[in-house]
Amino acid sequence: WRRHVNHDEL
Amino acid sequence: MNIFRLTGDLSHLAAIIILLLKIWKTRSCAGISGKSQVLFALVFTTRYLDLLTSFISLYNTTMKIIYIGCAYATVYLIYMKFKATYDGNHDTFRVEFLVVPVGGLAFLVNHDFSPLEILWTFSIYLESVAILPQLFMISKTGEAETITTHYLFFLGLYRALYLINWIWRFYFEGFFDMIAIVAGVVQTILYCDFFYLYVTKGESGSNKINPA
Repeated sequence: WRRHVNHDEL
Repeated sequence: MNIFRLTGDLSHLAAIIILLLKIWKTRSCAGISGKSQVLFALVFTTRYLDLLTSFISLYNTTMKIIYIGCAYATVYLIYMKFKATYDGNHDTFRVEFLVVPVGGLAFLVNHDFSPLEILWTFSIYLESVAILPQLFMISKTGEAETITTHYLFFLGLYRALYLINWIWRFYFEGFFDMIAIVAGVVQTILYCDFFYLYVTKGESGSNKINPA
């Protein structure tokens, strides 16, 4: 899986 | 965006609006844990600081502003406007036992050791336990008004729907956020006991649930 830091969920 | 996340957000919004209207219309916050509402205001404040740094969508920005606005309005109604109806004697959960460990954990386990990301992680961990003062207060008073149980039902349902959203996103998008998922599972588990009472007592039509 890819880690991501820009959170697009509420 | 998928149907589970959208339904989850609407369920969350419904819970927040139900509580705000309940306090406003009855002009009373009896049976409501002010501590939990302060924790939720803290959750939204620390999670939505990215309102100042990044724009994701109109929906995202609008919902964040509504959540923050309603959270602070609720805290204001409880601790200022209808302070006389606040049941401080039963709202005695030691929130420092939640905030301190959650704060420490956010420093230890996070995706990126940057201020914004640590605050986001703090808010994710805090949200999973923020309802405890409210559930504790209900167990102490031994009852909850019907409208309060609806508030808790939609609040618990929202993160349960997010769990399905994360399964959906892992399968279709390869998206996977372990921190949000683990905290979401813990959060939803904390509601299980309440969900059971809500469904069983709800059917019997009794207007109050009495958690053992």
